[in-house]
Amino acid sequence: KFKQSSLTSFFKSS
Amino acid sequence: MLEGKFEEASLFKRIIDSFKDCVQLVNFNCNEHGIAAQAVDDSRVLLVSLSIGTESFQEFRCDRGVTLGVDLSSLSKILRCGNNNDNLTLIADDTPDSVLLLFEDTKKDRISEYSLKLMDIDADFLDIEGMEYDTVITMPSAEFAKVVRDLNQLSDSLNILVTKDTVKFVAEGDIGSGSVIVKPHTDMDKPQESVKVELDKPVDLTFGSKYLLDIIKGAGLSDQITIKLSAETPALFEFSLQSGYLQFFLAPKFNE
Repeated sequence: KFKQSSLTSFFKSS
Repeated sequence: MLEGKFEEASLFKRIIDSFKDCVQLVNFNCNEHGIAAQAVDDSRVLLVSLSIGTESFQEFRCDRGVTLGVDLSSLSKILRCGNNNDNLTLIADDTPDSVLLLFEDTKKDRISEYSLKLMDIDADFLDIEGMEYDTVITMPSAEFAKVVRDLNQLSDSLNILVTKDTVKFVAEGDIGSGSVIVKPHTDMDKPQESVKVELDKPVDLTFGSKYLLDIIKGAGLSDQITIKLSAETPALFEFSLQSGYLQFFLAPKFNE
C-alpha cells in the first residue's frame, strides 16, 4: 500500500 | 506603489486559473522584478511557486516591496468581469488594504474598475531552492495532461519510471491496469512537440493522481512542461511563462 508523504518532511519552513 | 499592466487580461486569468483550485489564500510579493507567490495546499503535499517577470507586463513599476494577501476565489470572481483582450492594470499603494483591478477595452473606450479587499495571510514559507534532480523530462504539456487524465481513471496513484530511452507512466487499479510509454524525439517542424529526457540516474516514483490533476490545469500556460524527478524527493513540474514560471512541487507516495 502506498502512503502519501508531506512536503514539510523535505523542505524547511522559514 | 505597484502598477502592473497586462496587455491582455487573459494572461493573468490563465495564470490564476492554473492554481486557484489547489490553494486559496496566497501572498503575492511584488517588487521591482515582478510578482512572485508561494503557497502550499491544505494537505501540505502540493506547493505552488509563481514568478511573473516584468517582461510579462506591458508596463510595470513597483518602487517598494508590496505584499498583496489575496483570496483567489474572490480574485477569480473579479477576473471573470473583464474581457480576455482587455488591458488589465493592477494598482496598489505601499501599504494597501485593497488592490485595484482596472480593465480597459482598447477598442470601445470602456473602463471598468474593481477593488479587491486584501487579507493578512500568515503562511510559512518553504525553502525550495537548491534541489538536485536525477532526471529532467521536457514534453508537450497537452500530452502529459492526457496521460494523467487517462490513467487517473484506473488508479488514484500514477507511477513514473524513467530510463535512458523511455518515460513510462503506469496505473494499476481495481478495474485493471494501464501504461503509456513516451520516447524522446525531436520534431524539427514543431519543436514544441518534442520530448527530451536528460538522465543521470533512472527514477521510479509514484504520485497521487488527484494532485497531478491539479497540476495539469497549468497546461494552458505553456506548450511544454518540464518535469524534474529524483528518488524519494518531491518532483518539480514547471510551466514557463514568456517571462517567469508556474512551478508545482509534489511530494511522492511511498510503498510501505
